[in-house]
Amino acid sequence: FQNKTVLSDDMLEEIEALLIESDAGVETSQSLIDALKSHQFSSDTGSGQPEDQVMRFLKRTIQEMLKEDDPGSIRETARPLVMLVVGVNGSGKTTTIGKLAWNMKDSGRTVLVAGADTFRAAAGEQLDVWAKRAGVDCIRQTTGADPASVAFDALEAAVARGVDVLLVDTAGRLHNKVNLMEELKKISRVLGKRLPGAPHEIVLVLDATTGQNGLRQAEQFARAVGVTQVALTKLDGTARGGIVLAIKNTLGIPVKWAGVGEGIGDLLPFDAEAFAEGMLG
Amino acid sequence: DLIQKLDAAFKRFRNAGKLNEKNIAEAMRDIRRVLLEADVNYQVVKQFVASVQEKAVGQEVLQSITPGQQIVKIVHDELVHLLGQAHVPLKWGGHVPSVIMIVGLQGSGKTTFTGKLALFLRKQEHQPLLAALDVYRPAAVEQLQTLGESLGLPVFTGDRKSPVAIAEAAVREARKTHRDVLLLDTAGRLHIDQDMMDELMSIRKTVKPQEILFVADSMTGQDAVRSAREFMDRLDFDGIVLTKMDGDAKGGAALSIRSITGKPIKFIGTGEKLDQLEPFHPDRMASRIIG
Ligand SMILES: Nc1nc2c(ncn2[C@@H]2O[C@H](COP(=O)(O)OP(=O)(O)OP(=O)(O)O)[C@@H](O)[C@H]2O)c(=O)[nH]1
Ligand SMILES: Nc1nc2c(ncn2[C@@H]2O[C@H](COP(=O)(O)OP(=O)(O)OP(=O)(O)O)[C@@H](O)[C@H]2O)c(=O)[nH]1
Ligand SMILES: [Mg+2]
Ligand SMILES: [Mg+2]
Repeated sequence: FQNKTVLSDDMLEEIEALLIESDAGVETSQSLIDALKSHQFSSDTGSGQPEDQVMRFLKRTIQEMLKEDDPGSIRETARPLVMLVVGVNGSGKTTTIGKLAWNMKDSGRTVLVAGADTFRAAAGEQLDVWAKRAGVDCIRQTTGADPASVAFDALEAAVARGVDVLLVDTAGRLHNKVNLMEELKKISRVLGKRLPGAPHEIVLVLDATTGQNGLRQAEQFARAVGVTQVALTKLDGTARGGIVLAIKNTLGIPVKWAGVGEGIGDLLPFDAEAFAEGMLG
Repeated sequence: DLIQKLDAAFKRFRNAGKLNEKNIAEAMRDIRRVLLEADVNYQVVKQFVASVQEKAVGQEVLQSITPGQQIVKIVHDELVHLLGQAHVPLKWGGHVPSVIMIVGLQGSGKTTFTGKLALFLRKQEHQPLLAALDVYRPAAVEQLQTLGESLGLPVFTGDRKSPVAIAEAAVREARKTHRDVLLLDTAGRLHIDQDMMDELMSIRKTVKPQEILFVADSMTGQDAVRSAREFMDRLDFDGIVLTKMDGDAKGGAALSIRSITGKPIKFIGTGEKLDQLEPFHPDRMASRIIG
């Protein structure tokens, strides 16, 4: 069909509203709309209503941008596989670690959890509960201890015990706080000194309700310690987490996990198709 | 920032001849983009730009030698106006204790804010009692207890099972121990979780708080209006708190939540320590959004 007849100004505005309201951001929304405008749609009636074709095209495009061959799989690069979990305050790191520990134990791996958040009130107690629920051990120290030393001790223990995976919880921190980002770099360095290659995965835990600042968070954490994957939490709410499109497009960082609730089983391998559907639905 | 964008835009226009309504329309596109990138809600931006455009086609701008600056001033003033008053006080009202209920989505900063508010009130010669109504999150009660301990203030935990019962018992405890203000820290919850929203309504019905504060993360994007609207419909809260303002998020959610609810922004959180609480300043917020 003629793009002009279907892609009326009204429809384009509706699509733009939909994309922006899912936090895709102005630039990503614009480039999706540009792709839409330059796409050759089929005028054969078998392909369905023009509006449906348009939505299918958008859904496929979004899905392609985020598709991963192996979401939710754990690469067995090393032993122990060290996963450093980072992100801003309140994004869901500690809860996600509980879920990951349970998920991995359930798939037959031995897991150790490190409580390297030695700052926030009751952070250690919170992680302890999750570790117990997941049926794994937790290495931690008292509030005020040096987080890098906790991480180091936990890695020593992980090596000594021959566990498959070490999950390191860190304190929430805003990416514009230089001293806190330096602290995070130190934690990562200390892990790498004890075990070359560690941390093998650096998981940025991102709250799906986050707006455009999410891209900035990803940039800064990537600059500081490198980020290998995103865990997008609170997708059981109404926020659609569209900022991950910009994160993937500009930084190449994939989403591997979706947090969909507060229970231990509420962590799913990221499903690009379901995500695209949720964004446009 | 907005002034640079508009200055550049208007330089182009003036070189092309007299400033007119078409130029203004183009400037509005720049403003729209800045606000959307600052996370102001899509529909709120639409209304905002329409009202600014109306003001911008006035004679002062068209005759001005610095139309960019004129328009920025209109945008800034309109933002300040919409963002509301500075220093709107907490509601009291001769109740003993005065009850303040703290609500919001998961991880927005409620428990930390409860501690901050307790310190703020103590500095004003009040005797706060904190109550831990989050019986769900692991170590949530311990978290509030730790904060209370650091302030030398009592934390009521009740039966650690039923938030409504804990709230009721906390009121009795406050009266018994002569605490004049009771702060209820509640569990984070989704606005679409019917049972949990019902729980809040039940707590409200039971203890009739003088003040309900909706605690929102300042980095929230387009979702801000969805949650604020639902909490507003269910609880008709009295004020808004924006947390993590020490970050670098533009904070457009402030305008979104304010537009949707009409409620005042009473406090901002500016750090993790309990003394990092400040009153809201609409002019500073406006500059931050378009800065
Ligand atoms: N609904 C929902 N809530 C979540 C999800 N993930 C985490 N939460 C909740 O978000 C809140 C914060 O979770 P935490 O695990 O404490 O977050 P954190 O990043 O470790 O927080 P800090 O250590 O303080 O920075 C808790 O109430 C969690 O139950 C999710 O996928 N869905
Ligand atoms: N930088 C900064 N961090 C904050 C601020 N307010 C709270 N936090 C941090 O944000 C995280 C979440 O705070 P909480 O007080 O646990 O949030 P909550 O709303 O009670 O969380 P739930 O009870 O799980 O819903 C913690 O790491 C806090 O230290 C703030 O103004 N600035
Ligand atoms: Mg944590
Ligand atoms: Mg809390």
